[in-house]
Amino acid sequence: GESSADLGDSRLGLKLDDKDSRRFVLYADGEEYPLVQEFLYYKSMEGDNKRDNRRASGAYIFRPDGDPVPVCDAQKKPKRFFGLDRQDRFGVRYTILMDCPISGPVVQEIHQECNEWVSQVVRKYADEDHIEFEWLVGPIPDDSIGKEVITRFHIPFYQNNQTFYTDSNGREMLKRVLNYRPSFSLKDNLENVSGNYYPITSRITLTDNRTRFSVLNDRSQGGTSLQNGQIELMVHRRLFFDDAFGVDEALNETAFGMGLVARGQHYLTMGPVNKQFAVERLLAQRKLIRPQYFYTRKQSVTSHDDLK
Amino acid sequence: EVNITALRETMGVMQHHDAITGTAKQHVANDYARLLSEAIAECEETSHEILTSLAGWEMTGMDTCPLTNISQCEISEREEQYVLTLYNPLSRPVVEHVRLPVPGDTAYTVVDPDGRSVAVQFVRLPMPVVRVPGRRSSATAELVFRADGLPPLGYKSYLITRQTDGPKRNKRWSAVEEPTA
Repeated sequence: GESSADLGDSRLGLKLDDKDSRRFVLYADGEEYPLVQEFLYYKSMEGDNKRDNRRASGAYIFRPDGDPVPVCDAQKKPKRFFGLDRQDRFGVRYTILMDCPISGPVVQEIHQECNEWVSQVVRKYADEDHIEFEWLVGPIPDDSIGKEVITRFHIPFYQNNQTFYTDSNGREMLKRVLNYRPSFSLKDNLENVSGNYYPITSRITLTDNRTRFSVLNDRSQGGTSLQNGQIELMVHRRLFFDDAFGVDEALNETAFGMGLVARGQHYLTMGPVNKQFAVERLLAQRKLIRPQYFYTRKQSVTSHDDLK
Repeated sequence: EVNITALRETMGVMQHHDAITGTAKQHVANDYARLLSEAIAECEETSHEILTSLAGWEMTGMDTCPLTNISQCEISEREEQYVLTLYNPLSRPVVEHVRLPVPGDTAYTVVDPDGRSVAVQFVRLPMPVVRVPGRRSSATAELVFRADGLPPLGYKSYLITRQTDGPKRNKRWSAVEEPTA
């Protein structure tokens, strides 16, 4: 009924906060971690590109203007009704359409609508060792304010010592340290956000040497960890200015007269260090090199014998 | 060989830094998409030939649904019965969770290659997914099932049949809202 929204089990599960749809409790191998997952956007820098400090964010560079702004109402109470028939005080029957959670033998899901252009499904398949966040972002409004939308996962108090790991084209994991370059001395990082962004082609990982917290993606994205316990990945951009690096177009792709809609998945894994290497590697293979689907319409096949 | 040359060449074009980073002009990006789409379609013929040779019998009339990523597939939405063949390109057995777009008021059965009924679940599509501009689909739900033990570099086929006279499926999993303007 209207019990709390949760997914999975104590081995790997999530419980949605009663009052704030951004907040979860993450259960991993018998331990509990507070988890905040939210969508935000960086307002894109505008400019005429005539001086360094007036360079616009564009196709070649990511240049945010200030801190990210939450996309969703932080205190929005999660909806949690099934499609149950009810009766009002006048005796009229009506149905409350479920919003979350959806629970069955194969998968459990929580559907979340953030605003008109951001929504997501959080799901956990039975017997799987990851939690899937399927995001749907767009069309980003055509209000002349460039937006670079991110999803941010945050485990407060997680001690990863300002260090995170990103993959190099799906192969080895490279160590990244906030505001640090291994090959030269980084004195003043004028671009505190984009200066710490790295390409994430398959995964980004934090570790406190006891556990590993990773987010895998289904496509290349930019990402970083700007605070301990935090992972952010950029999922969509719509910009209205050219950055004058050569493309000579603003990054403003449209379809059907509107901004593009992007849909994709992030896979969250969490657990002891010694187990998680294998979990992440096998999951990345499964998700990035997925089975191919072929459909054969009904011809002579009508039964299992024909199928055999 | 001939059929896969186009994809080889297109993948070569896609190594260009503009294709990788997204810094191409819009009409060039559109052309990249066209090249990839056409090259993948050419490869499908070869995929069918490979599957036929693995199966040992003629697997004719095979189709793909490249728009399943937006929960749109003409075959799963309209056909009363069809076979779904899953080819595993990895060199180890894998599990795949299949999600097929289906109309919201119909039930289906899924039978695996051993003749066993597979546990299925119907999950309604969130309204933002249904309302995505440009999506042309009657699907308001997804048929979800677990395809176990897909053999390495091999395939498994599932027979999927729409239930025409059986009970409608559990409302709890099928509640859908009507799209609004």
